Amino acid sequence: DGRVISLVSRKGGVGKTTSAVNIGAALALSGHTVLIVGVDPQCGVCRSLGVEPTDLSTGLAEIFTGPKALTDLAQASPLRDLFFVSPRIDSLDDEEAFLEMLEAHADDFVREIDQARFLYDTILVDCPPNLGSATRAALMSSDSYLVPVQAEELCRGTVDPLLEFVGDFHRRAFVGQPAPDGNTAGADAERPLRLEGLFLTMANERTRMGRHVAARLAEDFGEELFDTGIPRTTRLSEMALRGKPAVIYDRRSPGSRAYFDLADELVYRFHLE
Amino acid sequence: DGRVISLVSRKGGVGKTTSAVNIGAALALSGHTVLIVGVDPQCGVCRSLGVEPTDLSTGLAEIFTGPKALTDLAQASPLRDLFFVSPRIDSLDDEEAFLEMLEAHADDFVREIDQARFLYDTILVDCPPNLGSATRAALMSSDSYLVPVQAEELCRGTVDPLLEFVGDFHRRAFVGQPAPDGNTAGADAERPLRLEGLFLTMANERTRMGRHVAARLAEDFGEELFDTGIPRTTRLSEMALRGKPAVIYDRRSPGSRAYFDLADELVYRFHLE
Ligand SMILES: Nc1ncnc2c1ncn2[C@@H]1O[C@H](COP(=O)(O)OP(=O)(O)OP(=O)(O)O)[C@@H](O)[C@H]1O
Ligand SMILES: Nc1ncnc2c1ncn2[C@@H]1O[C@H](COP(=O)(O)OP(=O)(O)OP(=O)(O)O)[C@@H](O)[C@H]1O
Ligand SMILES: [Mg+2]
Ligand SMILES: [Mg+2]
Repeated sequence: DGRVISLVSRKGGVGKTTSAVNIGAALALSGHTVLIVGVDPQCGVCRSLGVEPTDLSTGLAEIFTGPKALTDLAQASPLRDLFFVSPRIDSLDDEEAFLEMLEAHADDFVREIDQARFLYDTILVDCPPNLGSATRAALMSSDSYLVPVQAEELCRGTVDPLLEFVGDFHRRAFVGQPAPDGNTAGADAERPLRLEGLFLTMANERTRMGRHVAARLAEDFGEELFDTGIPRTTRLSEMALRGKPAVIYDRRSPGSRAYFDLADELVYRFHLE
Repeated sequence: DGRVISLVSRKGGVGKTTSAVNIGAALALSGHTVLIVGVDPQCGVCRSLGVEPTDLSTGLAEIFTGPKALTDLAQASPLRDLFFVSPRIDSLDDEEAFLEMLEAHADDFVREIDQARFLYDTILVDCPPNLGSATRAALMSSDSYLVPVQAEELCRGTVDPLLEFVGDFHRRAFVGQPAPDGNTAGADAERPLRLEGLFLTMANERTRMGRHVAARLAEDFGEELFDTGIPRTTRLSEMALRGKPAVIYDRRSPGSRAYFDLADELVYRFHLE
């Protein structure tokens, strides 16, 4: 069965979407079948794959409103083994309805993700920069979560609270909570959620700040910090202009190579468990 | 009376907090008395002023739970005429309680902000990267809102939906809505909300992307785009390490000069109205 990993950070603009798309593409280029599910109402996943949300033929909310399964909504990408699903949000009312459905029917979302595990080796879920209903539904459906940490002080300070809050949320959501039918030992109680690890994004060894943040993270998190960091590169920031993952339009650039290495490290860590 | 301006963007990491603090400091250095109110549960404002949220003696939520007014909660900053108020959030339960109070008692928040207008020339509200209860309470209490636009394609695409969604929200929240006592012409119906303007952040004229985004914004938004853009500089990214606004520790650097110019342009536009 496929694995489900969420990209989570409450700090905005740290590279969640850029990483979900490039890790997904790097895995798809190494023989995995990958589905990227964007639950952020800002639709970053489809925008960075060159598709405006209003041009999508289907949207994620259809799993709640119609007969379609998540796997029916998967859109093709420039890579054969990479697919994506995105919200198709066009108004404030759409967004509010979408977030309310994710809150009220999180278990439907989880069931749909579980069904998709039969078709994909890896499912990556791109979350918005908060711990609201979209991120919660994603965490409930995930085996583990990955935390991109931008190599900036303002971001470093948000990591500890995030890990603590996610832990609190998971304990509350699953363990010991009476299931709707009152049976505390329900199947859900067994859904463990693991920290897959942290990885540095927009890393810059040439600045004092970049070195400071990298050193502090290594000190504070040890093994939990991936060896591979993603450098800040202009090539990576241009991805949304090109509408393709960077690992396709420029495989040999430092940013792309780093994402291939990160994907390899992810797979290596899978085998360690 | 003082003016209230919110820094709003759903895209994360675009410079809302960095701008609120530096515009506030630049205004305080030019003779204005300024209060910065952070409503983002991530407490970016206090972190970038060098204070950990858990070290604060008071927190914003006290306006809901105790006898204190917002102005009693104002903390001193390195500048005589600059004060700030921040949430003091230490757990997931705290965060959820804070956001629920902002939703249920938005009118108390608005009343407190209105009281603070008597003490401060300018009140800047730093919002989280979403349109949830914190940003809504901020918009309801504001005269206008400023939108920082990071000079990146992924951010440019989010500006139009943001302006539309804020417009929808405002129409729903105020105009024509029956006030709780059924009187549709309630005082609230008269709370106009204006777009103060957009301004470019992390601008970089040296890259194709930087030039592309700047050109498209100027084309699409004309007068609404401030003449002053904020360059991407290492100095500005180090602000949280130094715990002071950049305009204090390095007034002459390009980043600080840009924030002084932006504050001047803001004041100039005030007089135009
Ligand atoms: N390694 C990198 N080097 C340079 N630019 C990058 C890098 N990673 C991401 N970016 C750029 O930084 C911006 C933020 O990245 P991205 O949107 O992926 O972050 P995010 O965490 O998904 O943001 P949000 O919190 O809004 O969802 C984007 O404009 C992106 O193009
Ligand atoms: N002009 C700039 N040049 C370089 N770095 C900057 C600039 N403005 C902000 N930064 C850095 O970019 C990161 C994002 O900025 P900031 O946290 O102010 O954005 P934000 O919009 O408030 O983020 P969030 O969405 O998480 O609230 C921070 O680490 C900050 O130090
Ligand atoms: Mg994103
Ligand atoms: Mg912020």
